[in-house]
Amino acid sequence: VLNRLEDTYAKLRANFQEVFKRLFGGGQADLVLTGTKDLLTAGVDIWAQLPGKKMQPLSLLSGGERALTAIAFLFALLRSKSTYLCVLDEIDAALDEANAARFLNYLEELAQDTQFIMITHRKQAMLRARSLYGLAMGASGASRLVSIRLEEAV
Amino acid sequence: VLNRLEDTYAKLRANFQEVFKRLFGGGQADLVLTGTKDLLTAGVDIWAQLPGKKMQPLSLLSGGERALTAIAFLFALLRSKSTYLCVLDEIDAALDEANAARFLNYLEELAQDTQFIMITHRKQAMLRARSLYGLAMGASGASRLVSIRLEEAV
Amino acid sequence: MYLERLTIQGFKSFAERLELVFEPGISAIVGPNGSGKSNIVDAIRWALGEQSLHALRGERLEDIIFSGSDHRRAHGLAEVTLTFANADGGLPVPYSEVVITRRAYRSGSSEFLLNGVPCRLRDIQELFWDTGLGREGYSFIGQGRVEEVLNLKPEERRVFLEQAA
Amino acid sequence: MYLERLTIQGFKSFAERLELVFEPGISAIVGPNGSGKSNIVDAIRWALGEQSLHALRGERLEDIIFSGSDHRRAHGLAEVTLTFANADGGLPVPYSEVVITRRAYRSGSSEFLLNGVPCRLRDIQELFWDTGLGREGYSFIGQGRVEEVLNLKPEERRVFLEQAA
Ligand SMILES: Nc1ncnc2c1ncn2[C@@H]1O[C@H](COP(=O)(O)OP(=O)(O)OP(=O)(O)O)[C@@H](O)[C@H]1O
Ligand SMILES: Nc1ncnc2c1ncn2[C@@H]1O[C@H](COP(=O)(O)OP(=O)(O)OP(=O)(O)O)[C@@H](O)[C@H]1O
Ligand SMILES: [Mg+2]
Ligand SMILES: [Mg+2]
Repeated sequence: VLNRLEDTYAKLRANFQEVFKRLFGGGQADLVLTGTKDLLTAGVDIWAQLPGKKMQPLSLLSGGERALTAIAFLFALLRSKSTYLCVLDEIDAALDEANAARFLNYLEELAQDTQFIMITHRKQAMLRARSLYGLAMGASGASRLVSIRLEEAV
Repeated sequence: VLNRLEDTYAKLRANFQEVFKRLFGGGQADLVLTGTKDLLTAGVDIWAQLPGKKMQPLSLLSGGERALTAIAFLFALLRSKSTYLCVLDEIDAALDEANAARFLNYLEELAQDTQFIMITHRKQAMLRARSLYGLAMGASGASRLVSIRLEEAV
Repeated sequence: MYLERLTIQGFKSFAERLELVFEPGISAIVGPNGSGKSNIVDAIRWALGEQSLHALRGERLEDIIFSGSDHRRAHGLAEVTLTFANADGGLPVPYSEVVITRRAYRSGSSEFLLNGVPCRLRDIQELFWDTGLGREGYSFIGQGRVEEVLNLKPEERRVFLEQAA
Repeated sequence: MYLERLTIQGFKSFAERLELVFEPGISAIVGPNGSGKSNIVDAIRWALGEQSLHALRGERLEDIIFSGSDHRRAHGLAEVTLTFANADGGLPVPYSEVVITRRAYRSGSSEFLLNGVPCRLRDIQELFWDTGLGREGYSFIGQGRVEEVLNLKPEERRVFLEQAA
């Protein structure tokens, strides 16, 4: 068990370092074991250094930078051990257009192994979906499907 | 003191009922005292019923509906006792375009008595600002001002 | 293994029957505030066996059954059906298509079906244990919750490491 | 009474001096992730006397002084100046313009100025007590925090009622 945990940690750490660089276009990040050196009880800390900047506490990162760092951790988990289905509810909300584009590019790569159902308001996200559904709250108080015109959306 | 608290509660409650209707285009809401009937120790609960729907726990409301309900409470406080300056950091993030429009319309009314500094990504919010500043992170790692073209923004 | 079809009726805001067909890859759901997008996420979790009403943003069982509106009566039954394509055997049953149905009646009773055959909640939960779609996994990121992983204690974050093992 | 001018240098990401001029009514600040918008909010709070580094998203005093980058050296001083128009006497001092300056040195020392005259932190905090800009007020809604008021215990929400009295 301990060997398997060590392999997983090595793989997760390498994936996180790589995904972070892809999503931020640079910089560096790491997953660091805390507390005891015993993997069965150690904690996992996230360190992030943005491109061109010094290492700082995560709390100092902006809202969008924190969201993207969390997404990098999630993507690293999916790279280490993919799940069949992943449902994402507006996780791109805090990202600006440039960060959202890098996020979607990486998501498309992961989508070869995982089915993603994504709730979004973003036009560039809608454009990359194979299936796109629009909802509305009907006047009668019930949800209903509506057809979507992409030029109007967003 | 108790009389003043009672007057404030009556005013805050009336303001909240009115602001909620304006922001949601209907429905009804209330501020309800909980615990003891003694205003000095009672709590304040928020009840919200969306247009056309039944009264439900706040937790069932959508992300955007919860944000707008919280904004209604804030606006009710400002109507009851305005503050000179109010700084809002992306509080419209979860709102769709229709809710954002109603939010901005009401904000403009409050802005006659209160100075608002609003951080936003939304074009319709930028269009209503008397002063508009754009920031960017320079290549040298420092924040700097940039000029903004409103057709490109958003 | 992927989710082919989602059918919802009577669950939360879905007074009318809603059917969505999905393919592998990326699917997107869009719409205004309160239109039911997050309710769809709740429906999928519930049908997979989620038992915590709090995780579904509710307080009582009746919160997940359509409660009525000015123009519609309340429903007595909430039903969600998930249809999975299982050609790769990702689900440990010998069917190329796996259909899960969960029902909840306002009276309090529940029904669970696996390819049309009544089963227990536990059977459905166990079916998905190794797929990463169980309760502890990283398969569902709720609205406004993507940053949560940054705020966990290091020991809590370690749980993800164990799941990825 | 309104904020006329904000001048920031050396505070967080503002290695270069930044000066913003505001008018009554609505002002908007826009820009990409990490450009410094929320840092401006932190600067205003800090200059008004905020003492909790946690409230400014920092851990240590050095977190609010420009820490340097690949192309710039770290700064030794963070300074924020707020200039208020006070024609209506909203601030209880006999000046039509009130200028507040707060400085923090990497050495750990601090300076506070009121219209150019050195003063204590407490003098600045007391100046703003009745304006609603103090710590407990509803004058600052931080990023991602607008929903917080819905999650408070009822007794905690009562505090707002008291402030509005
Ligand atoms: N049992 C129920 N009966 C009727 N309506 C319900 C029920 N449960 C929830 N709703 C309604 O569903 C709506 C919330 O839907 P949902 O959270 O899916 O919105 P959303 O599309 O995700 O919106 P947002 O973009 O704001 O996040 C609320 O308006 C709520 O009143
Ligand atoms: N002491 C410091 N020295 C240098 N840079 C700093 C310092 N403190 C914070 N920063 C930088 O400031 C940036 C965060 O800025 P801020 O939170 O204002 O962004 P923002 O414009 O609000 O972005 P978002 O739209 O994502 O919320 C981070 O990249 C962080 O590295
Ligand atoms: Mg939602
Ligand atoms: Mg910000």
